[in-house]
Order: sequence, then C-alpha cells, then structure tokens
Amino acid sequence: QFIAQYNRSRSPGRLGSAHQYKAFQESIQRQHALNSLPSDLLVEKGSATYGINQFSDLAPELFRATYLCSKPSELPKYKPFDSEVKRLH
Amino acid sequence: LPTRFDWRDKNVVTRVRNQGSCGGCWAFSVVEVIESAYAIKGKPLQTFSAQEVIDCSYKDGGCNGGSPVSALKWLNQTKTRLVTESMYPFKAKTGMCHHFPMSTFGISIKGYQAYSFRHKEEEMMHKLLEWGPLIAVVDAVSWQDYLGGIIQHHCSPEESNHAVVITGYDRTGDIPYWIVRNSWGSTWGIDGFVHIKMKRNVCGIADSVAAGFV
Repeated sequence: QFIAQYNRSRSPGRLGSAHQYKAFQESIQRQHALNSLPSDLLVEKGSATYGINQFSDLAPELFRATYLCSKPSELPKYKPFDSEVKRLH
Repeated sequence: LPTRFDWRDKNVVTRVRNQGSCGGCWAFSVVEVIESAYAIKGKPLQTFSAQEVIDCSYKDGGCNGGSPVSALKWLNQTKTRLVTESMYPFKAKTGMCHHFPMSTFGISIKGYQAYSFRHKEEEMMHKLLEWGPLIAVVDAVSWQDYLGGIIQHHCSPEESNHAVVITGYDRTGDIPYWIVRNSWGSTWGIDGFVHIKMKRNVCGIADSVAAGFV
C-alpha cells in the first residue's frame, strides 16, 4: 500500500532497498511509541496522531539532514513598549 | 482578539508548496509571508520565487539550510526585488543567482521584525493580526510521522530546526492551537498544515518569530 500510495515503484512489490525497508519497519515502531503517551501525561482530546506518511521509508538521520535545515536566530524578547517607540520614531 | 482567526479565510495565503529534497524551508517561509503581506495590502495574491532566495541570499546555504531572519535581513539591506515563481521557478537544488532587468515585475520589502515571544503567545496573537502570517522556527523532528491533530508533546523548544509559517489560531475548542503552514506538500499533515498547542511554547513555536513588510 505504501509503495502504491507514495509512488515508490523502484522495485515493484517491495520497498526499493534494504535500508528503506529497515527504515520503514523502524518508523512503524516509532509511530507506535509516539501514539502511546505515558499515563502520567494527560491525553487530551484532539491530540496529534502519528502514522505512515511519505517520510516513513526515510531513516530519521536522513529525514533530519534533508528536511530540517533551518537555524533559529538569537532574537530580542518582544517588549510591547520598545515596539511602540520604534513605530513612533 | 477573535476566538478563531486564519489568514486563509481572507484569501491572502498561497497554496501549500513542496520543498522536495531541498532544505530550503527557510526561504519558503520568507517568500510565503511576503506573498501574504503583499496580498493584505490589497494587491493580487501571487506566488513569488523561493528559488531566488535560495540562490541569492549569500549568507545562507541554499538547499543545505539557512535562516529566515538572515534572509529577511538580506532582502531588507539589498532591497532585492522578489520576482514571481513563474519567472524564477523552483528547481529543488541550489543554483546560480539570476538577476533580472528593472522592467521585470518584482517586490522588495520595506522592513522586517524578528522577536522571541516565549511566554508571550498572547502578544504573538496580536502580532499575527497586525503583521500578517508569521515565520516561526520550530523543532520538527517528530513531524516525520505526523498525520493530524494537535501537537502537544514529543517536541522540544530547545532544538529548533525547521522554518514554517503561522497563518492563524483557533481557541474555540478545549485545546487552543496555532494553525501552521508547512512546505512538505499538501498530502502531509492536515492538507499541508499542522496544529500546535498554544501557550506553552510547544516545539519552540514562540522562540524565533519574524514578519516582513511590503
């Protein structure tokens, strides 16, 4: 289903490589863990759900290296007064 | 403040994009807030070129990564005009910076603002309405597996690594949440969007926030 839905047609009937297949299996385990909150955490209505999507055949390291490529900046804390003064200037 | 607000309802948000295997989220976030700022001014909603920012913002790393604030600083200092997406299409790889004649349509920014709103998400809501959609840099490691719903756990405010755009918020239900636009295509998440719980700086949503003005 994953191969058909996400057009992974390199090797019909199987995930394209052993790495991808391993990553896919690990994704399923990881998603199960993400969906199972510890009992001490309040499980509120509307909580996020995790499961198979287009990134499920990527190893986490590859996902991070490919898609998570932005850096935060050291920014001043917002102070309403400062902003007003700047605007008046 | 209204209990629910989303700039999409004002028709000032362009379609969700897909950055493919290019780490250019920082450039997409910058271009997307400028598109919205331009449309909020009453101009036609149109898509501008993320590829131009990827190729030309020389202090950033193209498809290897960058910072939205650095790109806004570059746009503001150089007054570089962003041309339309059709003039400078997305290639999903870093290329040479193209320059266009002055006769080519493009827009430059008049300025930008960038702050940390940690512990001040109420103020951030005001700024969303005042400034337009906001850029935020968040921890998106667990988003690899996200399908839908409101993210409340499984991400850190200390390890921000991905630039996105906040288009709105919703406080009508039990859990108030930010409405956040991603650049991983419309098949990811909730039609390309993700919902993040408000008020506790979940995923670092309030730590690195910016807006551009046209």
